[in-house]
This record gives sequence, structure tokens and C-alpha cells, in this order.
Amino acid sequence: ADPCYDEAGEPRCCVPGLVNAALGREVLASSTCGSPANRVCDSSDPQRAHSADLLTSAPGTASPLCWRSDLLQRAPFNITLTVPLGKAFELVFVSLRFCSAPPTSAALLKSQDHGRSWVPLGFFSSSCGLDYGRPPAPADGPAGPGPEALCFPAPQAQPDGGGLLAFSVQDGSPQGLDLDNSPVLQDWVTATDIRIVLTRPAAQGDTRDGGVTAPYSYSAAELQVGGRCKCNGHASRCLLDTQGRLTCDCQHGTEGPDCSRCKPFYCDRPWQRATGQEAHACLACSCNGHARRCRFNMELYRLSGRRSGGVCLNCRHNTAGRHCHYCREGFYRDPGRTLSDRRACRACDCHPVGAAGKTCNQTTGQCPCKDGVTGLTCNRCAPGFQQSRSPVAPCVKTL
Amino acid sequence: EVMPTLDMALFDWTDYEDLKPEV
Repeated sequence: ADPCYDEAGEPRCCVPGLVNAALGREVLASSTCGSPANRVCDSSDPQRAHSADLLTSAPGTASPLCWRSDLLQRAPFNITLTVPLGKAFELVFVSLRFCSAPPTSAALLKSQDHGRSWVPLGFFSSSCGLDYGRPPAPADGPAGPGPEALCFPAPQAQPDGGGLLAFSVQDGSPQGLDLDNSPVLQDWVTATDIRIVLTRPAAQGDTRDGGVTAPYSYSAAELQVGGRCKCNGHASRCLLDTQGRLTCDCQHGTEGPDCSRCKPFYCDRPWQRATGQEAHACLACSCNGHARRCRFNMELYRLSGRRSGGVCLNCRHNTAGRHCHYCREGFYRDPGRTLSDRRACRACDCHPVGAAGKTCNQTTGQCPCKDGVTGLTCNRCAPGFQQSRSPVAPCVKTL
Repeated sequence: EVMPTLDMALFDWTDYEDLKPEV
């Protein structure tokens, strides 16, 4: 069964499955240990390289298991982890498991334009006001009508020495918003890139060896970005295109990496995101098989009661009109052929002398005849008339 | 009664040269 069409072949809303969008993606870390090599970390030795790609490799497939930052001798202790997802995803959650004590301050950001600009999704801190100038997140979500980046408690250190930073898109979103019908929620969950900024190690402020600030580092594994490939309800899966880029397998007459526009000939109504109630498929223009291109006209769409706004371009086979549904001047409909037949329109073929013009009746094919002339193409004298020698009055009354 | 089709050869184009269709 095709998830994008029902048993009757009618389009229906379809979405790709929930995946870890970060799995296998390259992670850009602002700091990674091992250059230069030290006792525990050597970037040139696969057995001792704690590279950032360990954050997104399949669980249990890599050794060592954890990424480690370089040793941080003094403030600022900011380390940035950036994961380009390759295309837009609709986020559900983000999590990062720490292999050592989790930071006491971190920020989670997203980009919707492949890293050109960033907006925060949430903050995590033991001192929200001091670190981010924000109050701790209210228990019942944001106070405003839309989603917003709230400041949550910093991840708790676990008995094994690690910790988990976890964020759900619902955490920053008011209750009751519905993804189908809330453009602000759709915007909130959409991301092409995820960035985690670790800003304060757990032990910062401790001193050892007579007041000298100890060097600190971050160590983490399993960066997960749970989400669905964003296809706006018009695809059930994403595939790699010929250039190796992740892209939606668009259905419903849509195209683009996110199925966010109608295919060129499918512009009989404006593009819309599919919802659970309505697939909002892009409809092909009705051109009776005589045109390959069409354009959308909003005025016609409104006048039609929001049903059809497509206008066929370059009607072929001697047809004309918004839907290539009548014959162009100098041609008439052959009643023996269907409108979609390539030869549905026949040339008028009006007689150069007997006809008063070259344009015939588009329905009957009758040419306009001069006085005393008859026939569909005006090629004979009417009864009671005979041919003259004058091309101006080719038929005269019989004496 | 079916009349014959117009015979182009019978027309005199002397005064209507500019109207004469190309054959």
C-alpha cells in the first residue's frame, strides 16, 4: 500500500518515519583533543582518536566510544558542536549523552537556512538568570501563545559519572498547538542544522594544586536528533538524489527537497501543506493534452470559487483557450473526434474566391460565403447561380 | 442539384491582380 494514496487512489497526507537525523552525519566540533597528541588522546591514532564523528556513529560500532574536547585551561569554556542534517527535518527531540560530568550550562540552537542564521531552542543551566538572563522554565510551558526558547535545569550528573542533556520540542511549546494547523509550531520544529554550545564544565570553579584552575574538558557520545524528514505531508520517505543530497520522494504533484512547491504542470491551485484532513495535492492543469506548461492565475482561481486557477500555455494542435478547449482562428472542431485528439481541430480551408474571409464557424466549420456562393468552404455556386469571370462576385444569377 | 466547384481558370484577374491567390 502506498502511504500517500488510499485504496481508491486518492491522495492522502503521508510523512516519513521518525529517525535519528544525526546518525552518520558529520559533526563539527570547535575543539577536539589529540592535536597535539597526549597520553590519552591522539587524533592520528584510530585507537586513541576521540573524534567528533563518534557522536553520531551507530551505537557500539566505534572504539573509543566518546568524543573529547581539548583541555580547557581557562575561561571561556565554550565548545560548539554543530550537526548539519543535510535538509530540513521536523524535530521531535534532541539528546546528548555525556561520558563525563555534564556541563552546568549549555544552549541548544537550530538553523533553518543551512547554518547562515541560528535561533535558540532552549537553554540548560543551573543559573538561568546569570547565564542567559532568563527565568527558569515554567512548569506548564511558555506563557505566550507561541513556542519559545526556555531555560531548563542543567543535566544531572548520573552515578556512572555521565549525564544526559535531553530536549523535546514540546518543552518549549504551549499545550494545545496542533502541527497541522499551527504555522508557528511548524516553524518551531523545522531545522536544517543543530548546534549545542557547551558553556560551563561541571567542575568549573574548583581549584587544585594550590589555587591553580584545573584544566577541564567535555566528553560526550550519542548525539541524537529525533525527527522526521520534512516533506510537508507529501512524501513518505526521503532518498539520496543523484548528487548525494537527501531529498523527499515527493508525491501529490509536488517537487523540491521538502515538496514545498507544485510541479510545473501541476498549478491548477496553490501549493499547500497536507493535513490529516486534506491532502491538498497539487492538481494538474486541464489542457486536454494540448499543452505541456501552464501558469497559475490567482484572479481566475478566486473567480472559480477557489477551485481552478490554471491557464494553459502554448496550446498546440491548433487549439486555444485557457484549457486549450477550443480551436484557434482559422480552424474548427471536428465533431467526429474527441477534444483531446491531436486532430480535433481542422483547418477551415475557406475557398480563396468563394469565401468572404478565412475564418469559419468554430463549431460547424462553415466559411462566410459571398453572395450566390454555397458549400462548407464556399466552393460552389448556389442553385440558381452560375460562375462568373469576376473574382469579386464569383457567382451571378442564372439568366 | 449539386453545382460544380468553382473553376479558378475561368476567373479574369485583369483588374484584381492584387487579390489573386497564390496557387
